[in-house]
Amino acid sequence: CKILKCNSDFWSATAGGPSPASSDDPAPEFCAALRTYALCTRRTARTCRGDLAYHSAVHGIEDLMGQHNCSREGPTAPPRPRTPPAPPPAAPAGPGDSQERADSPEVCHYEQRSGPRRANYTHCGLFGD
Amino acid sequence: PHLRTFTDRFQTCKVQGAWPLIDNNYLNVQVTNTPVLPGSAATATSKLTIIFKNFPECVDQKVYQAEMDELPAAFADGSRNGGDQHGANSLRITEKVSGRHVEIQARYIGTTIVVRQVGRYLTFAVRMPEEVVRAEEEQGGGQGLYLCLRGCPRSQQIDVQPLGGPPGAAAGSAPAPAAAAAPDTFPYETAAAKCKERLPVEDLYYQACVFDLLTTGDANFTLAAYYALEDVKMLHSDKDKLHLYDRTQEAPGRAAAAM
Repeated sequence: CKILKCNSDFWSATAGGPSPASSDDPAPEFCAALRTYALCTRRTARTCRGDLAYHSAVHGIEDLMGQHNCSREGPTAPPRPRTPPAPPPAAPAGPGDSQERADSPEVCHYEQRSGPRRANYTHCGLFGD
Repeated sequence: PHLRTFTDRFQTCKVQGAWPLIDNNYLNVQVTNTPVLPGSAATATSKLTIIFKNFPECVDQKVYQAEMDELPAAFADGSRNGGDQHGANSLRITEKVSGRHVEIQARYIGTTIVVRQVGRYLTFAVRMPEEVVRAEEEQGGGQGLYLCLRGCPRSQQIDVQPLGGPPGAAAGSAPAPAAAAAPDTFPYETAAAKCKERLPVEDLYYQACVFDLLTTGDANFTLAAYYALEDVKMLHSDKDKLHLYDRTQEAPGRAAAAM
């Protein structure tokens, strides 16, 4: 379930500016971000069934759309800009490498992110002539 | 090449030229196969391109490319990890044997990839969560038409008969379509004996080994089959399914449906 990614994408998209103060004047960018957020949750619906964070997000989007008078149909937010490159490390491990980071966010560990249910793994191979 | 799909189907394919092995939201793997002998239907992998797509907060898009006699231990940009984001080390390349064997860990998608050069040609193996395999389906965009999921199209499959004995014997027959062009191949008994040394279990890996020796006369393919089985032992989650005995030839689509 990738609801945390939907959440973080939404917060990243909306953190730069204030949300609209009144429902009479919906902010197009905020509504677009909300529609993107809704789309993201729909894409994760199957794997997130029963996930509290997922259902909270779905209800939260409904509330926010109502509060800010956002239409369900309309443009979505443009892709999130990439993270600007960090300054080069003092002693890189290799050409172009970043420094070791022991504290990678949970989202970067598939097994931690997928929670207590055990992932099923598959294999594919290609060899010979 | 010989293909073992995500659903444990085993096929020998022509697939000359560039073909997608994997194509989903996170990963794109493309292989290029070239004839092992002029005029032969049998091909082997001469180039491999892997694209790890951008994964926010973890890794930048990274491209890995290997070709015959060039198996780098770094991505195309010279780096060995996922770039500059906070979780960059959730994607890493490790060189196991210089110029011969690399392993790529993509921890953010629970995926391990092994690439080898054995003889002149490349081999590929991957371990991937089913959820990641199905990612394209969840997004509803792609058709999932890639070899690891659907197998080779029927028109690209080589009809390899069970290799139970020498060509023409009642128990089996030589891989005629591909062997016809091979000038200096082994006699069946020699090929079988060479393969038996490395692959004592007469499964499809053993049969693939015999096929390759009969087709090309290149003893390096014995090692390719041997290492392919070693990679299965390391990467496959079901230890009861390491050895396969029944070849799969069926219409594309059924394999994916079985998943």
